[in-house]
Amino acid sequence: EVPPCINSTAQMNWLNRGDVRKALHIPATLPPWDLCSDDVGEQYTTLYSTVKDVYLKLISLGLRALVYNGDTDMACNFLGDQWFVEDLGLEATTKYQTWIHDDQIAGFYQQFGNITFLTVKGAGHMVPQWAPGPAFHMFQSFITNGYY
Amino acid sequence: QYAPDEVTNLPGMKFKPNYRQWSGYLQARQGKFLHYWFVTSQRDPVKDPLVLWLNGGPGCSSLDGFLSENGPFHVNDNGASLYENAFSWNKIANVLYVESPAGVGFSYSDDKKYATDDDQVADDNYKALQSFFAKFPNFTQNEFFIFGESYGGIYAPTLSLRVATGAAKINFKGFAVGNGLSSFALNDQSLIYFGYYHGLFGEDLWRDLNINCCEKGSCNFYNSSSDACKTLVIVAFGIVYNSGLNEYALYLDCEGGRRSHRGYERTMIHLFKNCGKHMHTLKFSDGAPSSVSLG
Repeated sequence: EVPPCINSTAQMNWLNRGDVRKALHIPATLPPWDLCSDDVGEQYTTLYSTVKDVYLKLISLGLRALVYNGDTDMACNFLGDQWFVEDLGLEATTKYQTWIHDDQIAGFYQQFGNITFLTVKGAGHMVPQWAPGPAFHMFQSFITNGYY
Repeated sequence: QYAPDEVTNLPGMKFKPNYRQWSGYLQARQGKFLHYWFVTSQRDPVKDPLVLWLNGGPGCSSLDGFLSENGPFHVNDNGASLYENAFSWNKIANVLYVESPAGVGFSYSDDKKYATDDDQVADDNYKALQSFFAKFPNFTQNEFFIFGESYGGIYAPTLSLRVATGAAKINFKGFAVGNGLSSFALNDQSLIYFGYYHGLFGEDLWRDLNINCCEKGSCNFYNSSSDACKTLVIVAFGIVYNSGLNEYALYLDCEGGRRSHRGYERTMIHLFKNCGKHMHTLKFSDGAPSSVSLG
């Protein structure tokens, strides 16, 4: 069983081939691969209703952070994450502005010191899947600490 | 590098990769083994950063990230052959995918007990990371980043805190969260505005939500004490999550239909938890209570 609206049949079929499992060094005794585990999902206990304090500790240690959202997702919508970053109470170091990819507006971003909030226009929950070009651009900018 | 885990050929791969890859197991807590799949950078493995990618769920596999999102190759619809991903993130970085926690994908626990929580997952991920660097000691020099998606909005920062404050020598630079669950309250609260902005709610429902959930200019759609508000929020969320829309991408078709995954439902029900105890008596899939008409 998978999350709604996701078709992972192809991956499942490939990963559950005996020769693929052998090539990936997966013990034959293990059950078939599935996108999500009901066992884990059903018995999972959430402890953090918010990770605000964790973020504040990490930012205070001088780490760099990026919070990005495909802006058509409703499971974790961009507005909630934008409000989360704003609620950290850090001073904005840029205005809320567009970022460009391939001469098109790819979304919006704003920086608050070491943390950047960025949207990827028209992308859903899995940004690298549904907006691979802008996702790669964003990824490169973040890991090189470059401009968006 | 840890030779026994190296993957030198893969069924269905007709192209010759210009990077190396390893697949095997990392040691988490005693008796728990997390499957990892590691691909080096197509550019400069020695100098390029090392990136850990974690999908969320909770309980979903990071191989979805590899094979559907940012990995070097994806699976064709025939489920048998592979094609190269032109936008793979390993074009500029060494990328490590870990299926976490134990029980997810090919990760397992000797005792087959899979109950866990946020902190245990973070501890296990940290141990697994140390196990990775024990297998690939050369990569302790590389700049290191942690990426989490969805429920990875909990995984990534909690693991990052252990990496940033732990004893292991890791050249940790930062973390990123994609469409992450950072705050249940803000995720709920914002979804009402998101849904209204995209025209998913009619004027009646929007007016009733404002009347019953807002006062003095501020609204609480997350944990209102008003039963009327809670009922209306259920209706609104029912439209978002249960009316056939693709909640992962509003403007895309709902691939694969509405099959549901209990873990996902539990997370979504958790999102509803603000609707008070009686919500837990409502089966999510029952949608809106009959007493409320959909405009």
